[in-house]
Amino acid sequence: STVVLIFQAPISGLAGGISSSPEFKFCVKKGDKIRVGEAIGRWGSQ
Amino acid sequence: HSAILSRGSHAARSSVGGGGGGGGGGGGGGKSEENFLLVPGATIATILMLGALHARRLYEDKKVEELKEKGIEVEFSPDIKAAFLRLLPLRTMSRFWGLLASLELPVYVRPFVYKAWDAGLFHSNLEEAALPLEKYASLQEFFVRALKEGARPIDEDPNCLVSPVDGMVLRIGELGGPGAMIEQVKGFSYSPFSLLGPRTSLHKVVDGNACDEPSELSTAQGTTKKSWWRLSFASPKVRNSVPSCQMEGVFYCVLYLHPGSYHRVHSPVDWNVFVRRHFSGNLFPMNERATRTIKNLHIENERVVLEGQWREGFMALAAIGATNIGSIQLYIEPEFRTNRPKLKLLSSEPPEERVYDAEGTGLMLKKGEEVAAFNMG
Repeated sequence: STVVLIFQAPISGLAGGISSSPEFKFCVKKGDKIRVGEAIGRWGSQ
Repeated sequence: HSAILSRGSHAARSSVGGGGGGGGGGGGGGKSEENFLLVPGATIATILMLGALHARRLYEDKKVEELKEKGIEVEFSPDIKAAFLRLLPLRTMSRFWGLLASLELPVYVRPFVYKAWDAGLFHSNLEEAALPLEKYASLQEFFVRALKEGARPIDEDPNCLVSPVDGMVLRIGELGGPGAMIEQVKGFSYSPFSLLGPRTSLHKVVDGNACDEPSELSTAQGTTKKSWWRLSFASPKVRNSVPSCQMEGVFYCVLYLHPGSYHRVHSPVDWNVFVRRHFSGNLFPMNERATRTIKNLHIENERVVLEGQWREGFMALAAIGATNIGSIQLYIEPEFRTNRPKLKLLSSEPPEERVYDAEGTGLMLKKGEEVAAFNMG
């Protein structure tokens, strides 16, 4: 069985003209084993 | 096979001859012995053939592993066996397997069966099971077992999206635009719209990006297509938390669950589910080999799609069944059933759709909350 996730996530942050880096980045790569609750991806805080 | 039969016949004749003076009665005894040897001969031949096929498959899989280690990706190559699978009544087989797996086992046998099944074949951690092994009445019950409290801690970082299942990452990436595809395997891709259904809101997301031009970012206040979509479908809580001028991409992640994996599906983030779609398709196997030999595997198999909105926008989760793991149970909709006998012959019938809470707030799911489970058969 397989699960596919499709989602929107931030790719850049220019809110209020202030540049920030909330870009979404996967923190896993192809072939990795992962368990429920472990992060797939993160985006930075301002 | 012939050699075995020949030896068997020869041995039978010798024994008949050795008996001497048997006349016609002796001849009849030899014939029955020939028949007697025919069955073990055929069985041995079948076992040898299956053994040879299995050995060949192991060899091929090992070759694929070696190629992967070298960084060479295996390409899609349809084969005759994959075509043959289409002729088999896989849904019926899946339900029959489910029936077998749901048979109640004697209490004293249960630990041995489950240990052999999971720990022996698939190397799972049985100590994580929430209940003692004797408490699971059938293999099916054991297969969808809950885990002990705290066995799967949920990452509490509010800026992270967590895995909904235990599995292996098959594909990750970003969808570039309206024509973007998800790669099943090198050489074959499928459209995310085919996966999610023709009425998916992903069309609106991909077509109407509110932040295409940086100059519009600081002034956009709900006048673009994207913000219209968000205001129309998002719950009040979601509406307040969405920044009005943040560029967003559409990403995907494909996760494969091994047969021994924990088979419950959890929510990857806090989100509101608005729609559930059920595609009653085929039930091809979903292993790695099938992925590289059967076209459109992910969009042909029976699947359930949950679609909604989270604080960053669109979110969809598609749970795809397989021959052995044929049915999908939704905890958010207990009466819902999959892997039922198909009355229609056409496999391309439209998905059955249910809108949760027509008032527009949908069903709210918390990050880490149990959403669904894959059942045996």
